[in-house]
Amino acid sequence: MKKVAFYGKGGIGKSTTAANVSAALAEKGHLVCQIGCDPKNDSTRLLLGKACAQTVLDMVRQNGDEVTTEQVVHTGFAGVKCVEAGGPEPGVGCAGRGIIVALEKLKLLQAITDEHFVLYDVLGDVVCGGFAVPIREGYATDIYIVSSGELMSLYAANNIAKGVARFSGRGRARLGGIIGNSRNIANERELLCEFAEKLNTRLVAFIPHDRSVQQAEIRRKTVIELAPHSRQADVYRRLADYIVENTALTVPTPMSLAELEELSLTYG
Amino acid sequence: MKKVAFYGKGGIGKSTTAANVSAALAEKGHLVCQIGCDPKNDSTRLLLGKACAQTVLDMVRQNGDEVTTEQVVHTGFAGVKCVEAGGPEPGVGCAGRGIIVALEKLKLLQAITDEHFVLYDVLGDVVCGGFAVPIREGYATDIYIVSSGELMSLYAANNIAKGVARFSGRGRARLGGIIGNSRNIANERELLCEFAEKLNTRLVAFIPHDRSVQQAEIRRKTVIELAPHSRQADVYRRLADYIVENTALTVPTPMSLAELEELSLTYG
Ligand SMILES: Nc1ncnc2c1ncn2[C@@H]1O[C@H](COP(=O)(O)OP(=O)(O)O)[C@@H](O)[C@H]1O
Ligand SMILES: Nc1ncnc2c1ncn2[C@@H]1O[C@H](COP(=O)(O)OP(=O)(O)O)[C@@H](O)[C@H]1O
Ligand code: SF4
Ligand SMILES: [Mg+2]
Ligand SMILES: [Mg+2]
Repeated sequence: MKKVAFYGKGGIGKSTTAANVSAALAEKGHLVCQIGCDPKNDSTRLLLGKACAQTVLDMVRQNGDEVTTEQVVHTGFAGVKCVEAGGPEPGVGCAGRGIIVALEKLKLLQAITDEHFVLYDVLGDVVCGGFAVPIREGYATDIYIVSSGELMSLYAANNIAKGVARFSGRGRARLGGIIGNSRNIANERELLCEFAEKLNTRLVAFIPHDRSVQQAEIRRKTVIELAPHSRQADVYRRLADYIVENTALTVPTPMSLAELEELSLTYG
Repeated sequence: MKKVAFYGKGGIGKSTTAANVSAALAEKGHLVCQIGCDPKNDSTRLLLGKACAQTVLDMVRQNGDEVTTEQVVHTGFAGVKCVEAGGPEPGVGCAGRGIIVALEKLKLLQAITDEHFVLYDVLGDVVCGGFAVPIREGYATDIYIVSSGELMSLYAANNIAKGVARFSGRGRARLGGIIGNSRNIANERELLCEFAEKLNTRLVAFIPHDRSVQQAEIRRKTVIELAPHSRQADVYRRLADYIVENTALTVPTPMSLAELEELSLTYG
C-alpha cells in the first residue's frame, strides 16, 4: 500500500489534483482511497458528484462507538473510496481535530486494508495540530506539495517542507516532490523548478491552468471523467504514473524567507 | 480606544491594507498600534521597513517573565506602534498559540494604553485556537473581513462571519464590514456588494488591484509613505476615515455553501 499525501496552501488545487490523480489510478485498475483532511470538507466532491454528507467527525458525534466503515467510506467515480475527515465549527476547538479523530477511527475500524493507494488531501496553511498528523505519525510516507509560482503559495510550501524535515527523524514521511499547479505567473515553471531543487526535491509535474478544470468542476466531475481524451486528462495520468513509480523521496532543506523573496523577485 | 480587527484568507491583503490604514490614521494625528496575528509574522513589515525581529513569543521564550514592553512594541512609520505575536515552528503545537500568549502578555504589561486605535491583523483560513481569540475574548470589537471576489476568499470570509456570529452573545465583537481587495475578478464589486448584504453587513471599500502596492512593497513601505499623492493612497485614507466613523456594527448572518457557490456562479 502506497500512502501519499498532498499538502499545499488552501485554494491552490490540492483536491482537484488529488481527485484527478485518484480517478486516473482507479482507471488503471488500482484500488484507491482518498481521504480529505481540510476544513472545506470537499476533497472528494468531484469523485462523489456532490459534497460528502457524512464526514467521520459527523458520524463520531452522532454514533459514538457505533460508527461503521460503511458510514464513513463512500464509493465514487471508478470505484474510488472516499472519506472526509470533517472538523469542528469555525471558532470552536481545533480545526485539525477532525483529522486526528478521523485517522484514529479509520485505523480502529481497519477501514482501509486492501487499497493499493491511500491519498491524503491536507490543508497546508497552518501545519499544526491535526494538520501535521499525516506527516508526524507516519500515516503518509510520500508527501507531495501542490504549489503555484505565487509567493504566498511558495511560502506555505516552504513551511510544509519545514514540517516534513522536522519529523523526518521520527517518522517515515519524506518529500516526493513539488506538483506545480499553474496560476499563469511569469516564468512559473522555471521558478518552481529552482524552488524544488533548493528544497532538495524536484518539480514532478507542471499542470496547466486549464478551462476544462472549471468546466468539469461545475458539473462536479474530474477532468478524467468529463474529458477523458483531453490533454489535461493526460497531464493528470502522467502525474499518477509518476507517483506510482517514484522512489526518490528526500528530506527537504527548507529555505529562509529572504531566499524565498529573492527567488520570487528573480523570476517575477 | 477603538479596537479593530482585520480578518481574511491568507494572502488576500490583510497586512498591506492594515499597514496602509494604520499609516493613514497616524498621518491624521491618531495614536495607533498594529498587532500582527498571523504565522507569517510580517504584518508590520511595511511600517518597520523590515520583518519584525522580535515577536512577543520570541521574547517570552527568551526572557520569560522579564519581557518588557520595549522588547515587543516597536515604532514604525509615522509613529505607528508595531507588535508581532509570533508563533511556534511549523508542525509544532498550535499555530494560534503565539496569539494567545502575546495578547495575554500585552495585557499584563499594560503595553497599549493611550492609543486611539488598536488594529489586529489576523489570519482567517482557520478560525480556531488563538485565531479566534480576538473575536471570542473581546480584544476586538470592530471586525472587518478583507476579501476578493474569488470563491476561496468568500468561503473563508463566510467562515469568519460564522465565528463572529457564534460569539456575538458572549463577547462584544461585531462585523463592521467587508473590505473588498480586488483580484480583478469579473463583476467583482457587485459580487462583493451582494455578498456583504447577504451577510447582513456592507462593502465598506473596494480597493483596486494597483501596481503602486507592489512597488511600495518591494521597498518595504506603505503606499501612504511612498506615493502619498496617489489615488491608491486616497483609497486607503478613505477606508481609514470610514473605520474611524463607522458605528454600523452587526451580527452577521453566514450563508450556506450552496448559496456561496450560486452567488459565485451568478457573477462569474
Ligand atoms: N489546473 C487548474 N486549472 C484551472 N483551475 C484549477 C486548476 N486546479 C485547480 N483549479 C481551481 O482552483 C480552485 C481551487 O482548487 P481546489 O482543488 O479546491 O484547492 P484546494 O483543495 O487546494 O483548496 C477550484 O475552483 C479549482 O477548480
Ligand atoms: N490592492 C492591492 N493591489 C496589488 N497588490 C496587492 C494589493 N493588496 C495586497 N497586494 C499584494 O498581495 C500580497 C499579499 O498581501 P498581504 O497583505 O501580505 O496578505 P495577507 O496579510 O492577507 O496574507 C502582497 O504581495 C501584496 O503586495
Ligand atoms: S493546533 Fe492549529 S488547527 Fe488546532 S487550534 Fe491550534 S491553530 Fe487551530
Ligand atoms: Mg481542497
Ligand atoms: Mg499578513
